[in-house]
Amino acid sequence: SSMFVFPHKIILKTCGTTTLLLGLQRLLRIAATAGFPFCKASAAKDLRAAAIPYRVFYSRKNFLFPDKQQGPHRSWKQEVKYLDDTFEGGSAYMVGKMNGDHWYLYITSPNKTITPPLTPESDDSVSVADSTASGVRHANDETLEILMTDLDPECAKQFQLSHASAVASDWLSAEAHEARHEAVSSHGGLATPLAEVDVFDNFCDKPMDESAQDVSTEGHALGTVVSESCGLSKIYPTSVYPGARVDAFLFSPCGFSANGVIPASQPDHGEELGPMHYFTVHVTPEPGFSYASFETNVPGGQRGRTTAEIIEHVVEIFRPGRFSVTLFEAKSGANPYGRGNENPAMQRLVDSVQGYRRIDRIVHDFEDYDLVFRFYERE
Amino acid sequence: FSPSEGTPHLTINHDVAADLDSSNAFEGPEKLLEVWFASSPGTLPTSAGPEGLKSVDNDTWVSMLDMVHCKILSVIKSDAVDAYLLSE
Repeated sequence: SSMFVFPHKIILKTCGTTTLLLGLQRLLRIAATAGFPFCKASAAKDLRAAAIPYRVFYSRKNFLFPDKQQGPHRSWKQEVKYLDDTFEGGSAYMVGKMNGDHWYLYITSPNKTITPPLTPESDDSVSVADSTASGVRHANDETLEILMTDLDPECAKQFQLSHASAVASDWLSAEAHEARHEAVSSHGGLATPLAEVDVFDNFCDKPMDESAQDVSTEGHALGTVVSESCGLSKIYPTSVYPGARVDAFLFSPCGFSANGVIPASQPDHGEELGPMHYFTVHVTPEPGFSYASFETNVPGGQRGRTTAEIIEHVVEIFRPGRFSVTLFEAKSGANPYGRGNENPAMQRLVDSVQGYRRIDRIVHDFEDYDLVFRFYERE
Repeated sequence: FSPSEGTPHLTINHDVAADLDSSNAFEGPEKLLEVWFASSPGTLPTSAGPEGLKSVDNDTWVSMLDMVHCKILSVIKSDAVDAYLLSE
């Protein structure tokens, strides 16, 4: 599971039997405490000082074992009811084949009642946002998600502790040590070389060199090894994305999670200044219900890697039997594409992925976002 | 190794990460929740300060994550976003 905290939004992506929505009320109260506008106490709904969101997105793939889920997560219907009881103006959608690998989305409209006074520091950054009928939105807001099932057994094996330990042993041998050093150097340390992993108990925020230790937990160390060996670290290499950093963890006996942060383009590169971007990967490699997800908000094409290249790269790591690609992209104006022109999200997702047959192609045209969903099966 | 100011840096919650066992995890498909409290980092309310949600301390997030059944394994802190790697 992963959580990304930005100044203005939070993204929480949780796996297995986690009860994500049960944390929602607490989240809204935390945001109120942090200074965001909140509604008055409501005994009926227990919304004590709950912050009013600007907008909310909730999505999930259909579950393999819904009976094992807890709280409101046993069905989409219950989740929607929970969200409808909390928010006003939400809309729920199912995307994809109802009798296949479909995907669910709940989305609220932008809350136009939130028109806060701007902080002095923020005035400049408004100029890079674009104003639409729906409110002010930051440019380049897009999210690419690839959900993969039925992973190739050989690829899935990489995310087993026993296999990763063997790889790590090889790496630590005398010959491999040099190769590893070279590989890490060539990637600028993207996946956090083992010698640079520091351990700080209780989240103390010391500079790294004050209490640096050259040992990490086994999970983090092996996560780094797997990131390098499976090719994950090469998706956004620091040679192309300077300052990128990955935090990876290999679970015992199996399973893998990784977060990456990717600094936005620099103004002197002549590109638009944007926020720090992220990507996240989660893998369940067990045969029978193997699954992997990849999600990123790094704009496609930024510094050269196109969305199609990213998809090909990710699919090659896992070689799934089936996968879906979802691109969720903010529209950039009231009539952004011009008459007869296809929207950028659709243009960015090429149809063909080598070795796969496209089964579905679905486009949703929301108020201020486009959603393009494609589903593929191995040929 | 000494990162320059502004460089993302990693913090590991050793107490949780050292003895984690995922034997009982049974499937991967995730739930994704994204809640926006302002339309962009540039439109934060004055009361939230320039840091906004990033000013919330780790212990406060832990209380929320307990309800979700997740624990923090490690964090990459950067100027613009904090990336938390979580259990399960």
